Amino acid sequence: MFEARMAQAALLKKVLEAVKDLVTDANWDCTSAGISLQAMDSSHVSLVSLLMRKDGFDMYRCDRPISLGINIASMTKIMKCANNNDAVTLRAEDEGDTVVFTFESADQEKVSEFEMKLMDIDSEHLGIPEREHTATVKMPASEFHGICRDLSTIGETVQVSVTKEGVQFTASGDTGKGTITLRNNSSVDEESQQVVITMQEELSLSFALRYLNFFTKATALADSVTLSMTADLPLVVEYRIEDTGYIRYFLAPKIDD
Amino acid sequence: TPIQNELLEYYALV
Repeated sequence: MFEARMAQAALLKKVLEAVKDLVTDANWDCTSAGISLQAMDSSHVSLVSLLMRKDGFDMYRCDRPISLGINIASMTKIMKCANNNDAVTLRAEDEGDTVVFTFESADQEKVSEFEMKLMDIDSEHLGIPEREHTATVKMPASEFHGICRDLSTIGETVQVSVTKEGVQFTASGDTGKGTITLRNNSSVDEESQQVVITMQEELSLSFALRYLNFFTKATALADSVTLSMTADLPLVVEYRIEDTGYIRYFLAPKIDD
Repeated sequence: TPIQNELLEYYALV
């Protein structure tokens, strides 16, 4: 038996928002530690990795590991039936082929139950080693969102350059060129507004803005985002979900022909 | 134009 209850439907809605443009179907892997999901987009260029540890739930029970194969669009439709303040419980039998969503209103006067059929999904799981990166940039999530949106009006590719001076995002296209530079401002009082750059050596990498724009759908989940970069390796874009998990996106770099 | 690499060039399927 798997059963997990979270106090606010809003959180699960935000998680789905952050996943649905990248992934059609995905296995939600539930263990006694929590829920995780790893899925690549259909072109195998990017990957989303979600972790929601059990301590982020009001109630969590997972008798044995279970993978819930879920069509993200169907789950999104069901979650739209919940109010943001509703409590949500997910429930699945060990050998069952459905997952049940229960929404309870804050005043407990309304209870809705939706049953969704599970899918059999062949998951393509990638082994991604945890590693130190050459450069990391922590910045307000809304700032990163704005930069990706603004540079998309200029070109399809962004060059991210990290130097001692700061981090520079550059896009160029038929109509011209755009450059946005952020400087280290780790002295700003409010942590969520800080730009914190760590760097072992200068580097410059190019990425497709189309995917970065998908990643910024997670902006509502966290105040800050961290970009981790190493030459010739995929970019890691991480949004922390409070203190109980994260959503990480990986994007292979573009390499000059 | 830069070539878009795939993740499979960096990470193995497990």
